[in-house]
Amino acid sequence: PTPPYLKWAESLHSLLDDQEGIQLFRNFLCQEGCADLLDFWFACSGFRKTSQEKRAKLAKAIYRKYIVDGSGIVSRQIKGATKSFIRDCVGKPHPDPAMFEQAQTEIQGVMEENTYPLFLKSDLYLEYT
Amino acid sequence: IDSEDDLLQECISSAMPKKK
Repeated sequence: PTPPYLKWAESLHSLLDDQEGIQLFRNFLCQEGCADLLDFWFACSGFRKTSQEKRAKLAKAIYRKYIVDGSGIVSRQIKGATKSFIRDCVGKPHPDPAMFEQAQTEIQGVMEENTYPLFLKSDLYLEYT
Repeated sequence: IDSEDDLLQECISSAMPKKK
């Protein structure tokens, strides 16, 4: 069978589907000072599955932690229009479960084009393999 | 604020793959 670390190199999704892969990728992102990208990506996935009674509070928590401060790594990588859309949704009593979808897609794009290829070339990954 | 952080952590963990 293919060892997990070779699977990680197939696609970002293969990497994010494996606990150990996530751990190593997160360590790499911590070194680079951008672990928030990964945490935000998982927060968006979790948000969709969150029960309705927790959703409004969680939307505020995600917004405050990653988006409201324009100098944060996540906020800097999300388009202005997407941030405005999220700001409008956050104020609603029953936020749409898909309200972070566009932002998640944008952050995934950053990881696919930037941090994920760098990870595969990093000492951390190469030493692991 | 603490409970908001807890909620966020719980949300992130819920989205991670389970042990295989």
